Amino acid sequence: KTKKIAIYGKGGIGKSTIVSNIAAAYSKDHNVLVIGCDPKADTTRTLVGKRIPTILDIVKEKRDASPEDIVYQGFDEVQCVESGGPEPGVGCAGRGVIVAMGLLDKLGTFSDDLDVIIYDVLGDVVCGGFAVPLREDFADEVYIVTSGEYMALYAANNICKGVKKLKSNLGGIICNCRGIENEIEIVSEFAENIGSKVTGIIPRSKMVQQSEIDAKTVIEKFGDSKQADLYRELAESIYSNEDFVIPEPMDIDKFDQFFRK
Amino acid sequence: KTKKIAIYGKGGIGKSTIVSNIAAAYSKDHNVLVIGCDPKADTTRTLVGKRIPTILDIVKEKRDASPEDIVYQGFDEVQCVESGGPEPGVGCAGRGVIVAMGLLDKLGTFSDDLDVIIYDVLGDVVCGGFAVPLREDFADEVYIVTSGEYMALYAANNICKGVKKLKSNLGGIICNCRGIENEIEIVSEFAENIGSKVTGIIPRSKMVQQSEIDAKTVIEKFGDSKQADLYRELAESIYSNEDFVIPEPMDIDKFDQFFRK
Ligand SMILES: Nc1ncnc2c1ncn2[C@@H]1O[C@H](COP(=O)(O)OP(=O)(O)O)[C@@H](O)[C@H]1O
Ligand SMILES: Nc1ncnc2c1ncn2[C@@H]1O[C@H](COP(=O)(O)OP(=O)(O)O)[C@@H](O)[C@H]1O
Ligand code: SF4
Ligand SMILES: [Mg+2]
Ligand SMILES: [Mg+2]
Repeated sequence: KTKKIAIYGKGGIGKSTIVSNIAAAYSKDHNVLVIGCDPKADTTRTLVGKRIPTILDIVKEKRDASPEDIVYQGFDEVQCVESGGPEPGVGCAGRGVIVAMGLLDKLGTFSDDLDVIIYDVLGDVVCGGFAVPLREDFADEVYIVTSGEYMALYAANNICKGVKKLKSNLGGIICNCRGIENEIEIVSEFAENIGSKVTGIIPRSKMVQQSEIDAKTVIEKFGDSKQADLYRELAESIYSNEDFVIPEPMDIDKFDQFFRK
Repeated sequence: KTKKIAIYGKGGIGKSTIVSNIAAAYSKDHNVLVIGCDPKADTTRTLVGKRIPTILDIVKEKRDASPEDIVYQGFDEVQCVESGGPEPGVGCAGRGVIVAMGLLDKLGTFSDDLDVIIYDVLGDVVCGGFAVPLREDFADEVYIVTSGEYMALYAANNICKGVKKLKSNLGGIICNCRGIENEIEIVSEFAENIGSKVTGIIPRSKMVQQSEIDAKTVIEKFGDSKQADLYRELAESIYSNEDFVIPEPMDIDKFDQFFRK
């Protein structure tokens, strides 16, 4: 049965880096499809080696888009799609995700011979198209990327409210470290507070920037490194995870108290 | 004539800190109204000394909200309002702004004896309620807060697309420094590239955290400091600014090129 995973988190927290690297890890033994659901449309850049056209761009040009138009082959045959976003100020920023989900569904891209589908979803607001992967069973499990910073945890808590509201399944919290003091304790305590756990910890590493400049994943450019092993480890933890919860988000006063101590 | 200013920027970039401090600076000689348009609803916390109820919270409880219910007095008589946001996963995150603008309009809160109205607006997505201050002439001038980081400048460029689309006036770019190498050059070059300028530069300072812990602005807690003077200087630059442009945002390839050099 196809594993359908949604990765949420605050903009800039490291979702695309994590999604592209775990996809590259899975690609060794699995058929993988990565779907970018962030208007930044750059999730798949390090898999394909360049930015690919978004579904929104493509349907503007072509009335009848085919799978070949929208699905690109990346590193180790990972299949790549970008939803895209409309021009700012013109309609809902999540519209790209809505159009993309509809089209992928219609074209039968979600075929059974896929082992893993990973959605990379903007998490600064949980509304409109950005709630679709939670809402419409496009994804069965959610992981939230955070650091130990207030802003990232605030967004994570907010995403939990959306996950709970839409009765989706939280698999765990991924700590993408920013080098904050006591970062892992803070993130672990946060995870515990909302009824979840830390699925994996990814340290800060210059290899991320170095591989990104070459439009590659760490798995591709530094495949023998410790950092690559940690992405493989995270991929494995996600794949074998069987604990899912409906999270218990904190109300704002409890959250502020939690962070201030 | 009332000066109506909207401050936009990526979540966590420092909008609320800047808005509350320039409001405190203006309050000495002007009647000021601050309107939080970020679902985080914490713009006015350092002016009032605590979190105030949001308009969305209040209209849920009271059918006929009066100005006394929604407008709170803060430091030096700055008037404070928070729009709030709906529960994540339930409707548009910008709905709080839409409801708030309608109610403030109906209640005549935008009276002529106000000298300055400042909107603090989430800028990660420029859609729904978050585009309202640009769209409906609630604000006449826009300033964008950024740092030298890719994510912040990407968001700033995105906001410029919204400002241009909605034919709003960009007054300038505010650099809230994060301590990046060559930060001021990067932000200045970005401003120049989009046809604007840097209106002010605010350095990173521990006084921000220290006053925030006391739910105060730097102006209130460290009124004689250099940091307080810089907020006053920024307030003055904004107040006396007469150059406005419709910005020329960069397309994604030009933006990536700009950042990579
Ligand atoms: N573990 C890490 N170590 C160092 N830099 C990182 C790490 N993870 C992400 N980054 C950097 O942070 C920035 C944002 O990451 P990205 O994956 O694009 O975030 P998102 O997709 O959540 O917006 C990128 O410039 C990336 O190079
Ligand atoms: N100039 C500064 N120096 C140090 N910390 C700052 C500065 N400006 C903002 N911060 C900190 O950054 C965080 C985010 O600022 P905030 O004003 O709440 O951002 P926004 O309103 O854009 O989400 C806060 O914790 C604040 O204390
Ligand atoms: S639903 Fe969310 S993404 Fe769509 S217009 Fe509203 S704020 Fe923007
Ligand atoms: Mg991304
Ligand atoms: Mg704020």
